Amino acid sequence: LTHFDLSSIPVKEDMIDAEKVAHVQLQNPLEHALLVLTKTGYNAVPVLDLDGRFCGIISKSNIVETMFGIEEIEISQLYKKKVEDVMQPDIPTINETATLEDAIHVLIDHSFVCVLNNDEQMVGIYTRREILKQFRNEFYQ
Amino acid sequence: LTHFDLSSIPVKEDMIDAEKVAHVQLQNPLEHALLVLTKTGYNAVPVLDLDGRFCGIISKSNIVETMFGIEEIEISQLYKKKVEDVMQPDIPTINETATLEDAIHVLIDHSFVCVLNNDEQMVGIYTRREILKQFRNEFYQ
Ligand SMILES: Nc1ncnc2c1ncn2[C@@H]1O[C@@H]2COP(=O)(O)O[C@H]3[C@@H](O)[C@H](n4cnc5c(N)ncnc54)O[C@@H]3COP(=O)(O)O[C@H]2[C@H]1O
Ligand SMILES: Nc1ncnc2c1ncn2[C@@H]1O[C@@H]2COP(=O)(O)O[C@H]3[C@@H](O)[C@H](n4cnc5c(N)ncnc54)O[C@@H]3COP(=O)(O)O[C@H]2[C@H]1O
Repeated sequence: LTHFDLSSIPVKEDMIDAEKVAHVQLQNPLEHALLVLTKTGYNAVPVLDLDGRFCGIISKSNIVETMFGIEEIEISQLYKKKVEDVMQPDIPTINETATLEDAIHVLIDHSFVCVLNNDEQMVGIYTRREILKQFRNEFYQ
Repeated sequence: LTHFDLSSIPVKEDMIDAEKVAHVQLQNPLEHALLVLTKTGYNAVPVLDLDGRFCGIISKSNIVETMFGIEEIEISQLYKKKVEDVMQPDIPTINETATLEDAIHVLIDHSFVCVLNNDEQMVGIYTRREILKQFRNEFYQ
């Protein structure tokens, strides 16, 4: 095996840059968020504030769960509620100076991790697919 | 680094056994499938036939997309359609004698892979989380 040192590989090299990351805003109604998730095909995306700062993530599950009323499926909730009402705020992130060693710990429990600059703004995301490609290339090139 | 040989580690050791895998049947109405997905919290699960044979996977996206009508969100489709109408049938699988080397190739593009016996029945699933734990343990024990 080669000298594959995760702590020497910066996440910045292979992260998905912010401009390619689908996201929603705190104040968007759920119906808008569901449209974004459905159109992009992603199960969860980051939630940002108006300054581009990371606030949490919102998933299809978060939204679909609000539709399940007591007796039947109710879609009225999608028009009444906002992203900030149902999102997950306590999500681990990594700094833009982080390495694959920092990323792998988060990626055990989360399918992607947001990369932030020192002003808490999202500069990109690092995904499980990306780290698995790195491992596969290491073992099979 | 140690002698981490993916081709020598069988998936059977660390796969999630079939009885712990949430799944749905071909003939279930979408509303039932959505309930299973919402209650278990998973974004996608295997679809089996009455003999336990693997038929494909169904995701929250597959179901939610059917709700988007021309003008508005319509939930009537959830009661009219069945799992087999919207599922994804052409999904790669691996045999129960497979190793992590076989699994990693599928896990680059799919968040989990179904493990089948020679009768095409699902005996378990192997997930990205499981392979990432293997990598982390290899690097950080
Ligand atoms: N449009 C598409 N084309 C091809 N393959 C697709 C795809 N959408 C999803 N996949 C595959 O499904 C995996 C899980 O996607 P999911 O949306 O649950 O979970 C995604 C999603 O929540 C988020 N994500 C990935 N790319 C994103 C982006 N450009 N913008 C926002 N979120 C993104 O990161 C998670 C992990 O992504 P990862 O790539 O590791 O893993 C992805 C990828 O392998
Ligand atoms: N109830 C829960 N508790 C704790 N963490 C949870 C969780 N549900 C999901 N996660 C986390 O989110 C990841 C993506 O889940 P997802 O449902 O999109 O994608 C899942 C799901 O589609 C499927 N899956 C996993 N376990 C399953 C099971 N017991 N039955 C059916 N499908 C399962 O395999 C995919 C990859 O799973 P993986 O474990 O690698 O990755 C999981 C796990 O890290």
